[in-house]
Amino acid sequence: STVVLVFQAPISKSVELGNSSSEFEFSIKRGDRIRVGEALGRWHD
Amino acid sequence: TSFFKKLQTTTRARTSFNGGTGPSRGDSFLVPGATAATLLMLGVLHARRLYDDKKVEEAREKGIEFEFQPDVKASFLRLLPLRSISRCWGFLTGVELPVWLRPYAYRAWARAFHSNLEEAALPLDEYASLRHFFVRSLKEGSRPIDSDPRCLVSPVDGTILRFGELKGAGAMIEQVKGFSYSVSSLLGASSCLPMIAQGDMQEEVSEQESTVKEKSKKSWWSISLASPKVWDPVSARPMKGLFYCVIYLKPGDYHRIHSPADWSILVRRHFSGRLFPVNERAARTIKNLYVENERVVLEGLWQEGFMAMAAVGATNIGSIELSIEPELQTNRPRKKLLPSEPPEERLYEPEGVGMMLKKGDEVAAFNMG
Repeated sequence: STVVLVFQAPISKSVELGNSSSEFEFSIKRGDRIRVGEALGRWHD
Repeated sequence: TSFFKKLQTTTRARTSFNGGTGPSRGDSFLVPGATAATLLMLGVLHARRLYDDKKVEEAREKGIEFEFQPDVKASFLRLLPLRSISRCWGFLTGVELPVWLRPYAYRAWARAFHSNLEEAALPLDEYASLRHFFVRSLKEGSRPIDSDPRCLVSPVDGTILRFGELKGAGAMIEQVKGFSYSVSSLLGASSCLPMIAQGDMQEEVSEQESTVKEKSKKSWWSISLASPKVWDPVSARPMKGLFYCVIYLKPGDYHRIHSPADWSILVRRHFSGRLFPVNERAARTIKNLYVENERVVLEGLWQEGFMAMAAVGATNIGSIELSIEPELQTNRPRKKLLPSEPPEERLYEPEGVGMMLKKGDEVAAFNMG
């Protein structure tokens, strides 16, 4: 079984202007084992 | 060993009851012989699976990415009555086991699929069947929820297959290298996925600014989805800041789904599709795997905007049970031959507010069969 999560997350002004950096950052890597409640990603004010 | 000893004692007793005649003596070897052959076959299959997993793991570590390659086995799968097989599997695993056998059976399962039995909420002999054991809940505190308000947590135990930002026309998620599927096909054509027409790119920034201002006036959950945007998935592009994450649950994983954030679920869609396996090999060989399989999509809003979660079933884990809507039944016998039926949709009450869930709340569970 598989779960797919699709969500909007904050992006910085620089992204709006065309730069590639994003305010939301995933804290995972492909192939990582993850458990319920562990962070998938974070963003900063 | 004790199981075999018991089996031998039973067969010996039967032989002596029949008077120890020739034919009954011969028959007595059939049961242990068949059992041993089955166990041997299961062992070989498991060893092969471990070997394949190891190979995939090694390839991933080396940075080798598997490409999409349809094969004969995948085509053959389309001919099989996978839904009936899944339901039959569910029936078999739902058979109540004798109390003495339960710990052995569940320990064997845990050993084969690397489950942690110490986390199970109940003693092993209290799980009446493998199906019951499979969807076991965990001891209090086994899964601490990250309390950082600026983080999104994993809704399940599993392996990260893909993640990233949705960009470009159609908002596509890569299944494997060389094949992608669109998010709108996964979530449903009536989804409120935040997309913009390509011609409106210039207006996007000012539009987003005004949306943010508007949002700050209202509380985030009170934004109604009563008038969804009409868009063309081919020419439309996702609004900036739309992300995705695909997590695969192995048979030994904890199979309950929790809320990844505080959010309000407004709509539930049930796609009664096929039930292909969803393992790594299937993802490499079956096109549109996640779009064709039976799934339940929950869609709503969280503090940062749109959020949707799709729970995709598989042959062995075919039914999805929602704790927020226990009456929903999935993996039902099909009435129509065509797999492309429109999804069954339900709007949660009250309209525009929906069902509020806290980060870490239990949302659903995957059941065997």
